[in-house]
Amino acid sequence: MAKVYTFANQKGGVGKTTSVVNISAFLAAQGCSALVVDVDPQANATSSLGLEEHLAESLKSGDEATVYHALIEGAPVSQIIQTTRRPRLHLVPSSPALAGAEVELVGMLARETLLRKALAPVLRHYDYVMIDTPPSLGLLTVNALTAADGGVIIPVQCEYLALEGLGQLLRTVNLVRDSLNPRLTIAGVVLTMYDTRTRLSQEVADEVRRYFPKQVFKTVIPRNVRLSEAPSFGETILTYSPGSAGALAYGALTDELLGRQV
Amino acid sequence: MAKVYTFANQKGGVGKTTSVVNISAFLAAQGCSALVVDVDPQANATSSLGLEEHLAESLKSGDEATVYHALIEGAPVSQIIQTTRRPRLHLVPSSPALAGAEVELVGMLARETLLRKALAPVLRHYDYVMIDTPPSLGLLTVNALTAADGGVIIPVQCEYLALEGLGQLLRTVNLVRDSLNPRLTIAGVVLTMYDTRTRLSQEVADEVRRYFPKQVFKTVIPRNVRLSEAPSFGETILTYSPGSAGALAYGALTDELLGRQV
Ligand SMILES: Nc1ncnc2c1ncn2[C@@H]1O[C@H](COP(=O)(O)OP(=O)(O)OP(=O)(O)O)[C@@H](O)[C@H]1O
Ligand SMILES: Nc1ncnc2c1ncn2[C@@H]1O[C@H](COP(=O)(O)OP(=O)(O)OP(=O)(O)O)[C@@H](O)[C@H]1O
Ligand SMILES: [Mg+2]
Ligand SMILES: [Mg+2]
Repeated sequence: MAKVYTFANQKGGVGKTTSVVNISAFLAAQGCSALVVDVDPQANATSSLGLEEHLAESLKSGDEATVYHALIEGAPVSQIIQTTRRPRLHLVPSSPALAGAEVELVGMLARETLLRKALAPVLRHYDYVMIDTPPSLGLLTVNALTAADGGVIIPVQCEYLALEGLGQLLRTVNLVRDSLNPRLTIAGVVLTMYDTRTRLSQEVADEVRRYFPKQVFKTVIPRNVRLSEAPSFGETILTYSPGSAGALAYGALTDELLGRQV
Repeated sequence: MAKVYTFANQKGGVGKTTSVVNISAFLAAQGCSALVVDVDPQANATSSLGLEEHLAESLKSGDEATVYHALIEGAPVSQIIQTTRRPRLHLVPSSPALAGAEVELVGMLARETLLRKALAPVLRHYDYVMIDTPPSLGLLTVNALTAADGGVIIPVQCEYLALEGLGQLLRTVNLVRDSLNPRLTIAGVVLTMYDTRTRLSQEVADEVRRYFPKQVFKTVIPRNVRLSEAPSFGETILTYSPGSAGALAYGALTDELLGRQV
């Protein structure tokens, strides 16, 4: 039975997609089977995993089924899952059409539980399900939190403005735990884009460790340009630049996550 | 009569808030009167302008009026406007409560025009109104686009993933122009966080200039740590580090924007 993790933080550009894609790649490389679920209308996880160009085109035009069809039309996820270039790493793709789902979900029955129900039939085929979310705390992210029995992983960029929204994020996590998913815990907090050259990174990291005393991963992800180059080739860091500081950090983070499993 | 600019891009962390706050500071320093309108529930523009601590606390708890009250309860914006430490620079603050507005707006009459109507009575008191938006294309951003008679300014981070969503953003701008605000133009595209050390920045910049042949500002904002430090002191770059590369770039960008006025 798969462990389902959701990566969430409403602050934009903090490394949610980069973490989902690269941790999943390391899990698959170690022999685990991983399913990435892209619940962001920007579909960055979908393109980062290099879905072939022609498929990417048809996703945009609406011919291929995406997570939108699973949520709004009840299409079976097993028919939406795509394989990627890497063995044991599968993807439920997204597309810009998902942007309309936030409003469409508002009037649907049990709207917060639709993703959880859609994923249930495929959990037994995977060791891990990793859900990427948009930078907001709307119904798409709430769906992802409701599905996350393994817990939520919170990437926090080592920047001052990234500290601001953590209180709101925790309130939302608590609300979802109380009324929708009693098993929702904070599986971990990942410090990202740490820049050793600036004092600011250290100050923010210290502040985050005070705020989440037990949950911050020891592994800190440094700012590393290889991580931002990899998606333009549709590759993960593991195949694009395996010896880079970014690859070493995500490798160590994956090991640390595996070590936290109960 | 004020020129109203909205800064929008659904990709997260691309420099929307940093651009609104710092361009507004340069406009005020040059003798113009500027009103920053924070339409993001993260309220990063509000905290970047150093709203006194006690005020920031009460904003979070809900005692003080914010843009939420103007949109959802019809409170007059003139009663919500706050002054900041800098002369001629005023603020309509936001707070986390605004996150609920996305859903509340769905059922309201003429919901996309509520911000435009709320701002109308105060336009004659300012030379510029600069609207910051959340990283999404939902009703809050649509409200901001509907209000933006001066046009939309699109910050684009010089990263591959930031290219992905531009098509969707343009479709939304065209939709708003066709059905809500015929005066909505693209006032400009700002390249941000340009890193001279990486090839990626140059490639992305070239791609953006191909995509928006006439609208990309000549001034490129470099990646500069002073810009990310300033908000932690509640200061703009102009007072925090006036000689930094970030300050020089935003000063030049402001001059370029003024030069484009018709
Ligand atoms: N450690 C890192 N070092 C350098 N660049 C990084 C790092 N992590 C992510 N990036 C780059 O920074 C940008 C933001 O990261 P990413 O898109 O993963 O964040 P996100 O939280 O998913 O953003 P959004 O809120 O828009 O969904 C991307 O261009 C990415 O390639
Ligand atoms: N040119 C720059 N150089 C270095 N850091 C920058 C620059 N511009 C912005 N930053 C920092 O990068 C982060 C993202 O910028 P900012 O918050 O302005 O983006 P945004 O688009 O408003 O994000 P969101 O989508 O969450 O609203 C912030 O921590 C900010 O301080
Ligand atoms: Mg993302
Ligand atoms: Mg912002």
